[in-house]
Amino acid sequence: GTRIIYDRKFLMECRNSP
Amino acid sequence: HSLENRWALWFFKNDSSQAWQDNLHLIIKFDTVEDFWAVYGHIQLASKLSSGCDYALFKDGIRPMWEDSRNKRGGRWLVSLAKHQRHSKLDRLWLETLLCLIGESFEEHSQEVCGAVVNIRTKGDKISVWTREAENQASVLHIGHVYKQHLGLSTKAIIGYQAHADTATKSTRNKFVV
Repeated sequence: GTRIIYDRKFLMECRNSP
Repeated sequence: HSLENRWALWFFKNDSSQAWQDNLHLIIKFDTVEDFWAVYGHIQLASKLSSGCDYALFKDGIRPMWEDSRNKRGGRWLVSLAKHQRHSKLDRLWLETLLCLIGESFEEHSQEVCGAVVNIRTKGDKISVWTREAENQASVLHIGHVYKQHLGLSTKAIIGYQAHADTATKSTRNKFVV
């Protein structure tokens, strides 16, 4: 099946989003 | 944003009057990116913990100890820090480690990952990524190469992989290095 992969950039953007 | 896995964050506080397992506490489980950041924002940075404390992030259902059936044949990629690196590097390297885990940075080899541990120790802190099968050389090496790259370690730096079975018998032999 497909694996949910998030790169560092995306994860860091989620930290900063309101 | 759902994560591929549900993760459990554990905290260990050294208290020699109690058995080792009684000092290990499950803090919380999470399975979304947003909940990860909420948890991360509410706990102390690793560099602020007292010596003898650990954080561990493991897949739900795997206890952060060698004895767990999903760890006992495995081992760990170990990053040992010098004393002075607690303030300059520890928190960044631990966060990069957490992001590698929850983001599944090791692609199909991520299924070999059990979790990661940061040990806060006077003699030098340690960060390790635990995998489930020390004999799965291709996966272990892939994880080691990618992990080293994500930490931004110099190509000259060497990190070693130790089988838990060897560590348990006090051997510090590296089974692999990258």
